[in-house]
Amino acid sequence: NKHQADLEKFYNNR
Amino acid sequence: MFELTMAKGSILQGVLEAILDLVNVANVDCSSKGFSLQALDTEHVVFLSLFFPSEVFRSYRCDEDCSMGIAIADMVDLLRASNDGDIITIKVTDQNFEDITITFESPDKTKTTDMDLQLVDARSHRLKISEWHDMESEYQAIFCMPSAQFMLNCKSLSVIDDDVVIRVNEEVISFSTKGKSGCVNISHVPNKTDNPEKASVTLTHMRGPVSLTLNLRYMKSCAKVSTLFDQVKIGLSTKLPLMVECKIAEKGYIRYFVAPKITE
Repeated sequence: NKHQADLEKFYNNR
Repeated sequence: MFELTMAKGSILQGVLEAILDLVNVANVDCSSKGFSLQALDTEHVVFLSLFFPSEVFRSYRCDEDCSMGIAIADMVDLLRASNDGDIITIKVTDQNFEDITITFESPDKTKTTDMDLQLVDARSHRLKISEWHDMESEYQAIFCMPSAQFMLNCKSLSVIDDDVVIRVNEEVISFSTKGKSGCVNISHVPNKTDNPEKASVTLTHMRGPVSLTLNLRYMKSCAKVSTLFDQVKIGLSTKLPLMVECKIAEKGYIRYFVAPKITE
């Protein structure tokens, strides 16, 4: 069950 | 003043056409060296960053650094109205920083068409990610492949499902998907060299095996742009968005940063 990541959140969560 | 001229059907026009399915509005920063464009797709999955160096145009002039928001879809619509052989000029004057003027001049110079396109606010389309592409060492794997092959892979896989899993290790680079009707796995045995040959798949950088799941809709958009160029470079990391890059002449580039799918 993969969900699409949001680019901004993905970047902020690094 | 900012002014550039190009022939109809030039690489800029091709790129603008190819990014349309993701991008409505873009922020453009101009300097004497060329211009860069950044845009974020409405679903916040893809960030597009490109740099067109001045030398790819017939003529290019930028007296002072400037930034403007451009409605790309409207601009492409206007550019489509040009005829074969036309010379296209795109101009913004300091006196009127509200419009961009686009001019078509017929090859025999007997017909000129002038159009004004209003500039828009595109500040929200900036993302502070410029450091990503300076950090090749942050990607766990980087490989190059012919862009036609990349497009073919994306098309073949999308017959089966919406997602692709890209796996890279020392021995193999694979694109695979599994859907209700079956599965597809495309494997490439990579060359390992710093100077990739145009016709082959080359692993240029490897720090450890990595795999990412990506939505094929966005990958097909990246592939569409890449087919304007011979080769595409793809960087994978579990900590960064996937990077898809094509080089424009010596110093220019077009880069897509694609958020992967994640297990929640």
